[in-house]
Amino acid sequence: LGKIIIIANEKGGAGKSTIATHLIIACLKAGKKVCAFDIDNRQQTTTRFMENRRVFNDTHGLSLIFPEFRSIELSKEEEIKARQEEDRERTNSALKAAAQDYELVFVDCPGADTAQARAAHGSADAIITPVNDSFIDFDLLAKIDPVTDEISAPNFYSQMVWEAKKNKAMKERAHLEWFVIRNRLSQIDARNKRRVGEAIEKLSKRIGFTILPGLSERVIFRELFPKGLTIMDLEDVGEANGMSLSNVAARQEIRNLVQFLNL
Amino acid sequence: LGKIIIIANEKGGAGKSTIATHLIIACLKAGKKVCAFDIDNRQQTTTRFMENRRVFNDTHGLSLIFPEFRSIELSKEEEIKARQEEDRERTNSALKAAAQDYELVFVDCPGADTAQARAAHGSADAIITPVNDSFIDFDLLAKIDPVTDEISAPNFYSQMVWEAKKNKAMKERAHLEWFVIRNRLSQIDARNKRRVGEAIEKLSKRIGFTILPGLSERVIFRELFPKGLTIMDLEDVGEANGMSLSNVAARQEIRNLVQFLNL
Ligand SMILES: Nc1ncnc2c1ncn2[C@@H]1O[C@H](COP(=O)(O)OP(=O)(O)OP(=O)(O)O)[C@@H](O)[C@H]1O
Ligand SMILES: Nc1ncnc2c1ncn2[C@@H]1O[C@H](COP(=O)(O)OP(=O)(O)OP(=O)(O)O)[C@@H](O)[C@H]1O
Ligand SMILES: [Mg+2]
Ligand SMILES: [Mg+2]
Repeated sequence: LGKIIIIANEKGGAGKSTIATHLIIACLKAGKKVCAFDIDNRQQTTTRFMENRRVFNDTHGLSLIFPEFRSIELSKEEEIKARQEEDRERTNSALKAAAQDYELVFVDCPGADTAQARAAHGSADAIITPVNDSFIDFDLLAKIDPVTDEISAPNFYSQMVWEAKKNKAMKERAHLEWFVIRNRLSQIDARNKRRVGEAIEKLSKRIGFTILPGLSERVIFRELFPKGLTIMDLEDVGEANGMSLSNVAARQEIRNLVQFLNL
Repeated sequence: LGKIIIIANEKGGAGKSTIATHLIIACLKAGKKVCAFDIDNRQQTTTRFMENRRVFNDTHGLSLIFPEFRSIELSKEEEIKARQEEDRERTNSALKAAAQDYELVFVDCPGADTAQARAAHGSADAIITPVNDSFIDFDLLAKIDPVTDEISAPNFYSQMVWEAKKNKAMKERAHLEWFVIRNRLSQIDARNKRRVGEAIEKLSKRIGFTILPGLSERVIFRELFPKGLTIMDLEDVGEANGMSLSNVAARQEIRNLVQFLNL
């Protein structure tokens, strides 16, 4: 059975779609069979990425690698509870079905609390949560006492993941792996970076997540979106020769991430 | 009557809460009477900022300046249409009431489509939309043809603002001002920055928004969140002497923004 990996964080702009698209392409290039879902039905960033990739590929006569890409139709039920229940069921069956045929099933989640997103948390084997290097982002994971600087209590997104972990343990006797990855790391910021890093380290021990090798703030991670490409594709479009130092470093950060995940 | 200014963008992490808190404090320091609303009921970043500020202020016996801070209680109606209608009405009356007593009413909106957020778009005199320097963020404003690089059509967030502009013109014969501000600008990224800049310039003429002086990616814009402070407060907490060049530049960016808005 394939592994269902969701890229999730209710915090907007943490880097879910960026990390989802980069992981999808990197795993495909490593020879894995990958199915990808975009359950951010409103913004559809990953859907748009795949559309851009298809247009770029066909216009230039390339043979870029593509995942099996699927979305999950939203329920049209009028009554809210019926609608959420139908969204939940459709998400569960779609993800389970994909796991029958694909080694890796990646799910890009919205920066909002939706029935589909909750169902994805329930069906996931692993959750990857990107976080900006900021106490604003950290706040959704845990509250920090403004006086003592100590972690005072887990906050609502941690609680939601804990709930999903507990349910998976009780219903399936299986372990829900939770990974947190620092994203958009600055090269120059020393003090804030250290403080956020320490807070994440402490929290990882306290509420049980694994810290993944982080990604720096790099233009290449966003510049290729209109073409549906990632840094890992550049060799296939003849642009890997004379790659800048920053791009070589970007590619290494993605490789480190994939390696650490041991997919 | 006071001016109702909402900081809004359905795109998550564009910088709404960061810009809202910095504008609120800067305007207070400029002697304005400010009322601030946080209608992101889930994440409550601006609410947390104000709580952190209060604790920091009282713990250190300071006399930091505070806005009148309000939130709008969510409806508890079971049926979805009734709930949205009640949210809409409460938001409208709360904002109108604040505009009776305060020169400036700032509203921090969520990175999601909620009834309160829609009502805020309907009541606003001005909308400030932050955007990361990225075609991922740009995508919510307008779609770009992957082949020609031309703007092909406005996307759903632009359409929502257009709807609000049209309604305001028809019902109140008043002009809804729309501002877009580039946020988290990189110092070093040349090509992507230029491309995104050109796309925003073209779009501003085509769909009618004013471009504000942007904010750079600077640690100081996020580092002071746990204390509920902004760069504009540092002189009041005795930390403005020996400010780094980057901090002096950060303060100037906020001043340019306030000046341009001519509040
Ligand atoms: N490591 C990075 N380096 C440079 N830019 C990045 C990086 N990660 C993300 N970005 C940019 O930051 C913004 C937010 O990223 P992204 O859209 O992937 O986040 P998200 O969590 O999917 O957001 P949402 O909650 O809206 O779905 C985008 O403009 C993206 O291009
Ligand atoms: N100019 C900036 N320089 C440095 N960091 C910034 C800047 N603007 C925003 N950030 C950081 O980027 C992240 C997103 O910013 P913020 O939370 O203000 O966005 P938002 O639009 O309110 O997000 P949401 O949609 O989740 O409400 C935060 O971690 C914040 O600290
Ligand atoms: Mg996304
Ligand atoms: Mg916010």
